[in-house]
Amino acid sequence: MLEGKFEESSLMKKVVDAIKDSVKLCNFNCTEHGVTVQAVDDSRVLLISLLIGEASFEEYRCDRNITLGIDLESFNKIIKNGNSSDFLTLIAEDSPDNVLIIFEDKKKDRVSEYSLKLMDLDSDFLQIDDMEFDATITMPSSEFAKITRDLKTLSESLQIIVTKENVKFSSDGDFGTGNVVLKGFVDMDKPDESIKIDMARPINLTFGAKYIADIVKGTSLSESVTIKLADKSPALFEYKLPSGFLRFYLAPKFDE
Amino acid sequence: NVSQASLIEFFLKN
Repeated sequence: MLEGKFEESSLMKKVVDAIKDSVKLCNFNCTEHGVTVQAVDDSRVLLISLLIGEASFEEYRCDRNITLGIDLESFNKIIKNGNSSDFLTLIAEDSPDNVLIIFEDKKKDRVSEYSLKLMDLDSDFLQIDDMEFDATITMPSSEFAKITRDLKTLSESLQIIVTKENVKFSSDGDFGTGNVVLKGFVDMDKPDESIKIDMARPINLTFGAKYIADIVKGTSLSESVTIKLADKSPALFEYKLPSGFLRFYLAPKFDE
Repeated sequence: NVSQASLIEFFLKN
């Protein structure tokens, strides 16, 4: 049996918001260590990998591994009904047909209970071995989201160029070009505002702007985002959770 | 011109 209680429903709301536009159906795999999701978008370009660790829950028990096949659009309709500050509890039997979603306000004078029908989904797992990256950038997630939104207005592609000194985000469209250059710096007072650039080898990669626009829907999950890049390889975009992570792997575009 | 790569090219299916 699964019983997981969050101190606030806001975490699950943000997680669903972050992934629902990339994938529609996915299995939530529940183990004694927490909840994991791995899912690939329909075009096989973007992969999400989610870990909500046991410590993200106020109370958590999962005696046996349980798979919850969830339609995220439906789940989102229910999850939006809770207030962000409500306790959120997920309950499922060992071989469940549905999952119970319970919201309680902190005064305990209102309890809302919903049941979501589960689906039997083919799990389509990709094996991701530990990848080696040539460059790692950590920066404020809100800044990355703004850069993505701004440059997406010019072009369907977003180029990321990393040199020793800086990282350049660039777009080249029909009516003009744009770029944003960031240098590394340390903000002692607000570490999350810092920009850290680690580069072993220079990087020049191009990505579909619409996929990166989906990735930055994870912005509310974390103050900072880490971007890991390797030549001619998928990039990794990571938002850290209090215990766990939301990772996006994005395949690059290549010159023909 | 650029073409979009697929993740399948990089990650082997189990």
